[in-house]
Amino acid sequence: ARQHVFLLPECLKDASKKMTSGLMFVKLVRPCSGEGALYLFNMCLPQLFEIKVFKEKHHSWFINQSVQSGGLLHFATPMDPLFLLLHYLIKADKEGKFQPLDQVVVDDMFPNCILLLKLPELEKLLRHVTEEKEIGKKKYYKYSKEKTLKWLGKKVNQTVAALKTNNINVGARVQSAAFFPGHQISSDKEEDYIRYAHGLISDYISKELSDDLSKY
Amino acid sequence: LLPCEVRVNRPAPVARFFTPAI
Amino acid sequence: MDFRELERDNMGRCRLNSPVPAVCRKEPCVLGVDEAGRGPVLGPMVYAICYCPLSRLADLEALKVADSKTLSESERDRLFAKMEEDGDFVGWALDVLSPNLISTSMLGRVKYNLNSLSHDTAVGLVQHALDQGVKVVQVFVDTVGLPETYQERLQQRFPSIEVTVKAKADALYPVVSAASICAKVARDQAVKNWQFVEKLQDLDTNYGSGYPNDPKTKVWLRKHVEPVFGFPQFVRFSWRTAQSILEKEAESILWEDLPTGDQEGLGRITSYFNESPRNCPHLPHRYFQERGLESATTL
Repeated sequence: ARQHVFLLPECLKDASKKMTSGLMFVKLVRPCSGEGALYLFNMCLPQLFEIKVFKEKHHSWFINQSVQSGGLLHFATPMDPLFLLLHYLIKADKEGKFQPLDQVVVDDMFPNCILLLKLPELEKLLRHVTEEKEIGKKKYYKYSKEKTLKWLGKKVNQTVAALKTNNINVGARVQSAAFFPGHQISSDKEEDYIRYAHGLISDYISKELSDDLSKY
Repeated sequence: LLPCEVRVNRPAPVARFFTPAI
Repeated sequence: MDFRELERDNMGRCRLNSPVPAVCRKEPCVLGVDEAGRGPVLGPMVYAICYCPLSRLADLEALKVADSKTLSESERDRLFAKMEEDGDFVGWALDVLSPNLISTSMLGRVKYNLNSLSHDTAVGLVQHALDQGVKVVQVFVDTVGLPETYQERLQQRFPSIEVTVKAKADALYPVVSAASICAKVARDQAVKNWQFVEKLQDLDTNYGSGYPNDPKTKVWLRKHVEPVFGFPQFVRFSWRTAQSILEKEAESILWEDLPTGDQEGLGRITSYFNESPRNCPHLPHRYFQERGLESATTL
């Protein structure tokens, strides 16, 4: 049987013990490309994680008394579900009207997107990117570009701060594969940080939104 | 994590043949 | 012979030597070099030197260290013990080259073939005797490779010593035959007491002479091949016999090639920027690219 090696946040350790289906791997959309990607749902909280994989040629694993080819290393990192919800809100926006969330977050390519509706504090989250209306105890939402750009602007600033504290080199492209984050190249200008942060965030939003954000 | 690609997934007597050196 | 060091770590090489007889530091000495276990696919190869004063060569001959190839294992052991007893004029030193050292030298990225390894080992042992104060004036060596080049190399390395490299030197010079007995006794003992670093379960030590054409050895090799790890370190992986079994029975393992010109698969960077954006596979942000990370799409 194939085996996989995962680096998971500590908090997930007992998730799989609490509930058999505590941790679920699901295929959901990748907003930047519209294709599918693997995500991890921690059903206990619940919480969404994205899965990145470290892939390099000529690697394999010894796992206990077995060998596993490929040597892939998977990482699960918490991800803001709003990036995925945004993908569906923008898609639904073409109809130009307020809609209940369970009519917006539908996707026959990735039916598990309905798991997003189980996430806590959705209403609070949605306020960052939508206008909402309440009719008879039911909430209706409409994508707001203006609010979204403001929200993404905050994301960029948070990312710039994180890049600085983590000494990420944002200047000229690192030539050697073995880069040394510690060697902070002081010449990195604010502009470089913002451009780099914009680029990173753009991995989680559509091309159009990335261009709008760039102008913004 | 090995610096080579063993192109198979199978049981292997790792403990008998492989002692990780620090 | 005290093989404790070898039994502790049989992955490299280990050097043993007798005490240096006092007379060998005073009188001009003749030294013989020979090896044992050059051919086998199993176990160590042992290089040995044996030396004694020129004035005592007759006594050495009297020990009947005839051509060691004609002697049985027990006769060799008895003769070696005799040399030790009369050790007041005979000295020896050994260099035990483990199968792992032989294999890794021959299979390394920079090839270090068996002849070079042999020559360097012989030179190392002669130097070792000199460093111990033995007054070496003549050296006789059984040839490895072309006698002329070997002779020239050794003569260059030891200009003040008279060097003779000859094929079948162990049949011509008693001091080479004595070295050959030391080497064979040492190799027999090392093989008999081999400590398998692998904790093998159904290990049988019925591997015969270890020579590639020995049927027992062939059966043993086939029985002990492991598809992922190959063989126990007792086996010389660089031997044709071992390699052909691995090619048939073991899994293929790919190592990173030496950096060739243009790394295959990385195409020219411009290939990503052709006109229609759709062709550009969505490259992850450089943060991820620089770390070899990409989004997982399947498990």
